Formats: sequence, structure tokens, C-alpha cells
Amino acid sequence: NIFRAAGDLSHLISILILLNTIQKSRSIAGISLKTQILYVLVFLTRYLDLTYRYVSIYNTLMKLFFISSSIYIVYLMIYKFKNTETEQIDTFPIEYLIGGSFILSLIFNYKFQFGEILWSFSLWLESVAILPQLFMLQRTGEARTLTTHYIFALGAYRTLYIPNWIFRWISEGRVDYLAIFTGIVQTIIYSDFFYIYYHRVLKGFKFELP
Amino acid sequence: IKNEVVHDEL
Repeated sequence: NIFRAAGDLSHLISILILLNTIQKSRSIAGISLKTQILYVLVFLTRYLDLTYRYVSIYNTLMKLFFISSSIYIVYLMIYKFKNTETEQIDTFPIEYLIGGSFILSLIFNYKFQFGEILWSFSLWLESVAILPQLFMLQRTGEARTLTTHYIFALGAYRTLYIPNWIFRWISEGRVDYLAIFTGIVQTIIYSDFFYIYYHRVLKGFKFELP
Repeated sequence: IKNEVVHDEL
């Protein structure tokens, strides 16, 4: 359906914006390494199911893309364009996010099986993975416009999945409660950012926190 | 509502 397609496209575009921003400016200023590491974890734990579950060639290619691009971005951030200044303000305690997601995945899953727990873990972790990045924005008080486009596209992906789930619930009778709940949590976390993005960036102002 | 959740999304 259209929402899912738009969501996936938005997800893809977000990564391309980020890669393009880093490569062109040859800098990772203002980008949270911790958030990027969390995304590697999210993609690895959710998408390694491609080794034992086949959905479609589209699904497989997208999974491979997200796993490899996220690892590549972390590689660029650590080795190629290391930025100690940015690292110093990247102080969000992600061990709590990882630990919390792990505990929640043990409690909420569809089956108490390794693959299912990993899947649930990735959903919980993804819902909060942007926090170090938003925390960094809050500390610096402003961001490069491209960085805000990246965050917006990344947030739009999960937000667009919400009407997709409603659509699938109506048309297929399928409901994935975990994905829906974590998707809503994620969208709420983004809501503040969306609001500022809409009011400032889209109207041509710089991204500055009020 | 179907019980089986298929992980076919990204």
C-alpha cells in the first residue's frame, strides 16, 4: 500500500541524505555517533532474519541496504571523519536504552524464541534510537538544514507506517501490536522535532530551538 | 484478527 511504500522510500531517502551530507561536507558535525550505532544494532537484530526468512527480493535488498549503509556510516564517523568536538557533546547514556529495550523484549514478544526476542528488541530500540541525536540538537540549539531533513525523513518513515498498519488491519485483518505500539512511541518522541521542523525549516528559517 | 504475525515489513 501507498503508506508503506512512502514510509520505505522516506527511510531510504533519510540514509541517502545522511551519506550525501557526510561525503559532501566531509564532516560529521552535529551527527550523533551513538544514534548511528543504535541503528546498526536495530538493523542487525531485525534484518538478520533475511538469513532464514524469505519475504521478497525487495525486502531482502532493502534489508541488505540498511545493514550495510548503517555500518558504513559508523565506519565513516569513527575512522574517516572523526570529530572529537561532536563526540564530546554526544553524551546520552545509551546503555539504558539498550538495557531497557532488552528487558521489554523479554516481556513483550510473540514467542519466547531467539528470533522473536531479537525482533521485539529491535522495535523497542528503534523507537528510542533517535534520542541521542535529539539530545545533541538540544545541547547545540541548532543544526545544519540537511541534518534536520535527515531526521525528518527518518521520523516520517515510522509515522507513515502507522496508517499502513491501520490499512492492513482493515484490508488483511492483520495487527502487529508490538510494531504499532513502538511505532506510536517513536512518533511521539519525534513530535516535538516535527513541530519545530515544520515551523522553522520548512518556512526557510534555520533550525534553532526556541 | 489473525494470530500469526508475519514479519514482512522493514
